[in-house]
Amino acid sequence: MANNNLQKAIDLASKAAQEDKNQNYEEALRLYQAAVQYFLHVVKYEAQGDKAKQSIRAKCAEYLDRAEKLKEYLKKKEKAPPA
Amino acid sequence: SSSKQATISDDEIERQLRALGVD
Repeated sequence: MANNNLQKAIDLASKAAQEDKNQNYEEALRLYQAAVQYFLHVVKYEAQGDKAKQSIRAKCAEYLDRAEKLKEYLKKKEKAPPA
Repeated sequence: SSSKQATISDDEIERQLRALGVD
């Protein structure tokens, strides 16, 4: 079972959360996106039990939600005229 | 309360991912 994609996804997701906590939002956004891409690959191409798929999809939804918020925040920040 | 757990579909994930990537 090529679990390396799953492991990669998990690594990326935990790095994303770390960067998020450190307020490196650009990096966190990039890592969340990469993590979801790997998770999606695993769900689509690597046979997992339905239960595992459901929980991976739920994780993706969470990360995507967070990534969208970061993206909004970064866009707003960019627009904000330099103080 | 809207059950958050209604799991998202692969297509929906893919769509959101694309939306994110597009600047």
